[in-house]
Amino acid sequence: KENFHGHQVFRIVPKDDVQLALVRVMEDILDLELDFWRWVMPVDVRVPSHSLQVVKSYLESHSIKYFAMIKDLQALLDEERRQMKSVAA
Amino acid sequence: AGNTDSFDYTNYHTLSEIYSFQDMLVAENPKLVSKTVIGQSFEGRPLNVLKFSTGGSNRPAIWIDTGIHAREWVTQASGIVFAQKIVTEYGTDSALTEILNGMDIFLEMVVNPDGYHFTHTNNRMWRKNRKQNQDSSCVGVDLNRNWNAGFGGRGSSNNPCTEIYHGTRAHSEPEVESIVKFVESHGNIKAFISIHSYSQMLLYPYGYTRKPAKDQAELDQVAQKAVTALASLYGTSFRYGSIIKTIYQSSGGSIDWTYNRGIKYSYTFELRDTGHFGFILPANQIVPTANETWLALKVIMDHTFKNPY
Repeated sequence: KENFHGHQVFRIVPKDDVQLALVRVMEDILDLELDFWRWVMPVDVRVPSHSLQVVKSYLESHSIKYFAMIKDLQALLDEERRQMKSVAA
Repeated sequence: AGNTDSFDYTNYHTLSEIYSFQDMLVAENPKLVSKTVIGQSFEGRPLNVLKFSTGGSNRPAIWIDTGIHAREWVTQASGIVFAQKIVTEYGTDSALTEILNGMDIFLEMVVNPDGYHFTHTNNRMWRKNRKQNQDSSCVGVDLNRNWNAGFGGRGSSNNPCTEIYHGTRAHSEPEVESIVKFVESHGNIKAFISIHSYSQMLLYPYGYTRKPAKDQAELDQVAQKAVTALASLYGTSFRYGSIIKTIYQSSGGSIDWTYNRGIKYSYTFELRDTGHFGFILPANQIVPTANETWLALKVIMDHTFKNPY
């Protein structure tokens, strides 16, 4: 099973279309392996652990506001799985 | 669960549990519900569609689908609730009873069964189907970029490694092609409603072009009524409008194709939530999400019934 340990979901809040375009540029950088959950403003994107620093630096260098909406994705998945198992039991 | 009354609607379910639910619903309501297998997925799973009909032949019909994107679990779960509601409200809810006395409803709860199974067994965040793409190690096609409506345009990708890969050609994916063939052979579908999550929106064509749909004014009015009905239950706020103006440009989407095929009432929902959980929306949100969405669905179905074309 794919493990999402260390992955975070950022909520990015571009202030205008220029900043939104700068965010979209990241989608084309496949090495980042970003997974955009929501493209309207604000933008939600899953960031793998290996890309966290790069994405943070990129956003900060362009003064684009963001925060970690989900700080530990795997913890949420584990909770979901626990709930399903407990209901089934 | 031994029957649909004891089925746990408040929890997420595996594909086999959903398929069992469908069979139970058919067995319990043989005069109202039947199951049609419209095709097979890439990995050979059946593509089941439930037909709710009180009789007649090739009646005008309403299509509802959930789960074209595998990880949007609240949509498949809501589809189950909708099916149960159709059965229990027929004969008690006057509006739905009238609709079903004149029209059929088709419901495909899991448009993307391979992807859905994969979210349960390998990768909870999987969105696409499980097509093995030639000349690429990356798997899957975005089934909502594979329709013949601005296919291959902006808002889709020709790179199999992206989440919005459109596939090799329009309708290349069996999960899409099966619906296309079904819609075309039926020929009398009057509303087509495709359900996604999450962003809290009700959208109508177009996604691939800024050109307004010729019925935009009416589609907008109905959408406004529908989101008002939805909000009446818990105050959940939905935005509404054309796809391209409300979210972003996306080419090759299902409702753009259905609209261009002449299905005027083509809508797509983006269900809860507001972004605190995304695809990990807790199971206790399933029934409230389905209940509020059902109110909006009924507005669209009722308008379709009362405005034949």
